[in-house]
Amino acid sequence: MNIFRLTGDLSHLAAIIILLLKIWKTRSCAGISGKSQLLFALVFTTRYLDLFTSFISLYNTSMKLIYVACSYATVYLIYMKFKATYDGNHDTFRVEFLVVPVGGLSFLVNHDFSPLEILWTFSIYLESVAILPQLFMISKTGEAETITTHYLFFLGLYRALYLINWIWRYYFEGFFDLIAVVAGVVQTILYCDFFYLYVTKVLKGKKLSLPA
Amino acid sequence: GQGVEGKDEL
Repeated sequence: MNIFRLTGDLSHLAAIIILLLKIWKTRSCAGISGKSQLLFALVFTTRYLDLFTSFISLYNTSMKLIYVACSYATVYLIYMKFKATYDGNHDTFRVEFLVVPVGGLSFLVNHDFSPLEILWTFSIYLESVAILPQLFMISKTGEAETITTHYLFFLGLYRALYLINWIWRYYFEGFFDLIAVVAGVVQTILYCDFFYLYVTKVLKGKKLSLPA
Repeated sequence: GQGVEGKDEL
């Protein structure tokens, strides 16, 4: 465990909590892509099946359980409790265009052709693109609430910090996981455009709105 | 680690 890995995890946790609190406090999930949140719930479910087969550490187990629980709570708030506020008309990204190719790829390119490893690989590939419905929604409506942009910032920061963590681990531990690294690079690149807008607009107190 | 069940990263 190095500082980049730890701050990456905490940044991920911050993103998840920010989103949950935003929905809970405003009693609304307006501007939030339910599809992205469903994909994240699927990501955590397929990745953390090793909870049943192996114990790494108390930290590892607790964080996995928290991520899974929070992602299901978020999906519940969007599709059940505050369904009336869900902006389904703008959440029109076709998720099958992500899930099907990612599913196929995880069968073809993995470390080991075993059920748990294929599901882990699936979750890594899926996570890298799971934010696309949310970014698509923002590009469609042309704007995002500031709190939503904070959520996206921490979510993007998490994978960027993981990239530094992997460089660290490569040099100091000889650890290298090509699947995670390539997917992590793709995932981080998807946030670059958003990072630019976040720094140039949101951090200067302006609302994130895109030119029509 | 790589290709083993039970991952230490999240």
